[in-house]
Amino acid sequence: GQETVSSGLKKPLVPASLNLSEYFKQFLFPQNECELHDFRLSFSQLKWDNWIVAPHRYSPRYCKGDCPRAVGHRYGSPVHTMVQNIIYEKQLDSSVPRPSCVPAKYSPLSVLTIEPDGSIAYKEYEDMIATRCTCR
Amino acid sequence: SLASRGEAQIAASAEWEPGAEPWSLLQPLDGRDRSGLLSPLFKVLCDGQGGVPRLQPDSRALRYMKRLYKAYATKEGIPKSNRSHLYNTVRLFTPHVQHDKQASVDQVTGTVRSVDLLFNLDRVTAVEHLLKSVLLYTFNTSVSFPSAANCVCHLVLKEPASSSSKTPPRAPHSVTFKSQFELKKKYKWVEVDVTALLQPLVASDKRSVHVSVTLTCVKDQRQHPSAQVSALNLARPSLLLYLNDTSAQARHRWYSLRYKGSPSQAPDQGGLPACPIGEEAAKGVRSSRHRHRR
Repeated sequence: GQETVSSGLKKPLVPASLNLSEYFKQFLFPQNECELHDFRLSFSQLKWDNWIVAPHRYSPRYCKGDCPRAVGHRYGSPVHTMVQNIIYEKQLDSSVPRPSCVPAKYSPLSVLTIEPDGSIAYKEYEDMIATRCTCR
Repeated sequence: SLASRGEAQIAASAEWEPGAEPWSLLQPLDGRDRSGLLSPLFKVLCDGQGGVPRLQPDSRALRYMKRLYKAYATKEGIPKSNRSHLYNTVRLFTPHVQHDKQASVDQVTGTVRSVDLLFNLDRVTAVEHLLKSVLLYTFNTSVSFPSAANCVCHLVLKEPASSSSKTPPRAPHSVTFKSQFELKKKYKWVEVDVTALLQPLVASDKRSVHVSVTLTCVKDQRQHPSAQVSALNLARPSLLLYLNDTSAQARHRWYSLRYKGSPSQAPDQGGLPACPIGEEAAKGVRSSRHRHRR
């Protein structure tokens, strides 16, 4: 892996004018790493508020970012993820992508809807709000 | 589970016709569009519309269900974990009225109101299993009624003549319930538990319930002997069904209860407490506000 790391370093990440502490902060706090992002939508935006009475706002959230190379306990990733990363980096098979940043845990959502026949339904749905991300 | 086998059945036997809409693959075999959120979501993906045109519900029913929603879910829409009930679906149906005999008022017999109701339960899917059903009466708080009254609710379940010649037509069920209502200013709703009456009907896949309801309320002599009995402004009762949806998309509360280490409670049909939602909801709201302050 030495040669990969160094090739990473070769990229001109820092313009000359930035001071050193900024430069090192990059390594302490990796940029754009896999994490949970907030996203709120209101059903009126989708013009669904004529049949979804509650909740007024729904924040499904989503996962986005790069997966670190040595994925370990921090993401709860299985060993398979590391194997896939090695296949990707060694370019053993060009169709094998780098592991993806995906939701690992969800929480349910209660929805109050008006049915087509005018009856009203309260239902609890599983896995509607992402609460944690993982790499796999 | 039954649901997952059903889904496998759909995938295995579905014929892919050219031009068929992709979400039709998820349709249950009997072709009725039944399953909760998934099919409307698919429909949006396919033709971008926000769902089919809907009949507007009764405003009282909608108010009741909004109150139920607040009692069961947080502002963000997450089901409250302190609820110990096992049902993950509550459906409220407003009736089609066959005929409505006006309330008769008598100083001795009290207020009598009988109404013939027809409930269309088509929206209840095969994977939604009935745990409890109640008739929901709304009272107009402006009635001049004594604070307590004895009410007798008499129900006659009329089963449609069976279409098949094999099963002989049965005499209509006649089941009498007796329950006492306390009318206080803050109660707007009262639930009358009819689980025992409807359980066999819903379990046998019948989706049309025809029932005649007669409610007789007599003032409680002990409290207000001089109070005049006036006509109870009774709205027609709606039907509330508490169901457990076993499909993969539905939340299975017993799952989270089990993993929280508390034994899951098997529902016995009559054991679920029927209590006015107003009182229960108010209690829920009060305790959380208290916690906030502390």
